[in-house]
Amino acid sequence: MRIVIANQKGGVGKTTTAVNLSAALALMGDRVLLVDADSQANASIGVGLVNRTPNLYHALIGLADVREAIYPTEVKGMDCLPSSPDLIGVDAELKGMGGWEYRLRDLLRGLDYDWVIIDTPPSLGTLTILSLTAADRVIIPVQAEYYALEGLGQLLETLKYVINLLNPRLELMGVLVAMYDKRVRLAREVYEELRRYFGDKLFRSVIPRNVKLAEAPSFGKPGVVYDPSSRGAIAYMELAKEIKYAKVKS
Amino acid sequence: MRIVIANQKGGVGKTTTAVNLSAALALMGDRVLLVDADSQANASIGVGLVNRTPNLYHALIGLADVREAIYPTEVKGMDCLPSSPDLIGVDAELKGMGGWEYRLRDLLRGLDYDWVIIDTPPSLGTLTILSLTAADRVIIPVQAEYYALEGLGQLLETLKYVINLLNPRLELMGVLVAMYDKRVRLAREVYEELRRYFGDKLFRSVIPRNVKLAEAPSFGKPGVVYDPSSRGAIAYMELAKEIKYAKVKS
Ligand SMILES: Nc1ncnc2c1ncn2[C@@H]1O[C@H](COP(=O)(O)OP(=O)(O)OP(=O)(O)O)[C@@H](O)[C@H]1O
Ligand SMILES: Nc1ncnc2c1ncn2[C@@H]1O[C@H](COP(=O)(O)OP(=O)(O)OP(=O)(O)O)[C@@H](O)[C@H]1O
Ligand SMILES: [Mg+2]
Ligand SMILES: [Mg+2]
Repeated sequence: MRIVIANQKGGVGKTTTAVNLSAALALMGDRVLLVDADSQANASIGVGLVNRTPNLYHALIGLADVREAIYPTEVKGMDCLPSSPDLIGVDAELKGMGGWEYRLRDLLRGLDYDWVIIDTPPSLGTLTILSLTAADRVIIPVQAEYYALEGLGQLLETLKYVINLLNPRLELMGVLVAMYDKRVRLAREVYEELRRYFGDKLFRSVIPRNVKLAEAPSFGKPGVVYDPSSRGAIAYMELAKEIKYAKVKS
Repeated sequence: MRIVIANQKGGVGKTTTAVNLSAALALMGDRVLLVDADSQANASIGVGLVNRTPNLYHALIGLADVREAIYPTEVKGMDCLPSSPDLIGVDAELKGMGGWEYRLRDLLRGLDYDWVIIDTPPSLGTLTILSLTAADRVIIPVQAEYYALEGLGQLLETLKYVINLLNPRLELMGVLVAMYDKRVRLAREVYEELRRYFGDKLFRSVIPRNVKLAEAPSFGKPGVVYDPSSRGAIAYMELAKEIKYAKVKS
């Protein structure tokens, strides 16, 4: 199953979710590929892969076979297809190819993983469209803050557009409340609003604000590996269980 | 003086800085225009202007005169040129015009304000290039977190490119540490690293994490108006003083 983590609102925990969900599923014994489709390359940095070549850029434009651009991480069972700043210019290069929207889908087609988790940049541009077109499910991380609510409408519009025109099998897997601080009244109010709006499409698992998750990237490790007993790590392990056992149903 | 607030890293406080710096300068008696160059339109929402037409989109493509797209806000002396989701498609429409990079600069040319503050999206795309080309100074908000450090290199590269090719007078005014929590060891460590790297280009003013700043947008008011005695509001007033009186020097 291919899952894309998307939200054009910045800093809502997309990368932290992609990295920790991938690692948590691998710790449960599954084979996972983390794809970093953001030129900031934060997910790559978060698993200790800095400026690797070849990377997603080279695979997308055909300079390298995708398998040459996949690297193991320190988590057993978890590989990563990293990105790099080269991706910044990929828009222009891809648009020249016919059917560029399917480029990532086709790259991932022959790979044998239980899960492919794709991190995306904070925009609705080329790399996000590529990723939505390559995926089966979307997870939308949100912060329980006011601006985050406002942006959801635009994102749901974009999902409809991609489902109608590019990828009819794409479905919303769920909305994930991240960086949640239940002591903050605003956060509780926004959480209630999300619950009213999304119902059972809101994951039961909620990721608390937890500094261990922010410290982990500086060691090139996912939080669930850096400090497995932290509240943040436990929450991501819970999310992985919620997703893995929901899969059986669909 | 025209100041652009930019950082492709998402969720670092660009909009909160644009809105509150604008309001703080207006409260000090200056005439300020806040320009919202982000299709998420968070800055417009933050000053109570939701889905106004005409807006920046109409002015950029010539459907309306820029003065028709400028609205007063509830802060005396502060106007806003709002955006809307229409801006999402502006890339394609502008690229057809020769010299599109100067479009925003030319729009702002005849307007009479002491300050023009431009909010940008979390990307290095068309709207950010337009804004950097229209500005005299750049303020870079950063969070004292690990991923924020990593992204600065790319941003400084982009600034060099814009200065060399499009806007030779553009200068870095300073790097602003935002959402700072001094109780968090990681934050203190990253702050020290920023101080070492940027020296006196790091603003003395530091914006603390303060929930009043996150609550204010839901009332359509800047934090400095919503709760002027809050630590967040006071910090933005300090920043405005630091910028206004530095101006005298340059
Ligand atoms: N639950 C959490 N608790 C504390 N800090 C967190 C949490 N989740 C993420 N962070 C930190 O908050 C910042 C933003 O998170 P992250 O980079 O994952 O968001 P993003 O949506 O991927 O951002 P972008 O829009 O730039 O891609 C990072 O510095 C990260 O380490
Ligand atoms: N100093 C602060 N203390 C507490 N919350 C803050 C502070 N500054 C910003 N926020 C909140 O954090 C979130 C991110 O801030 P903001 O939207 O200003 O960042 P941004 O860089 O403009 O994001 P984007 O990259 O999506 O444009 C918002 O919900 C905002 O209300
Ligand atoms: Mg990210
Ligand atoms: Mg913003």
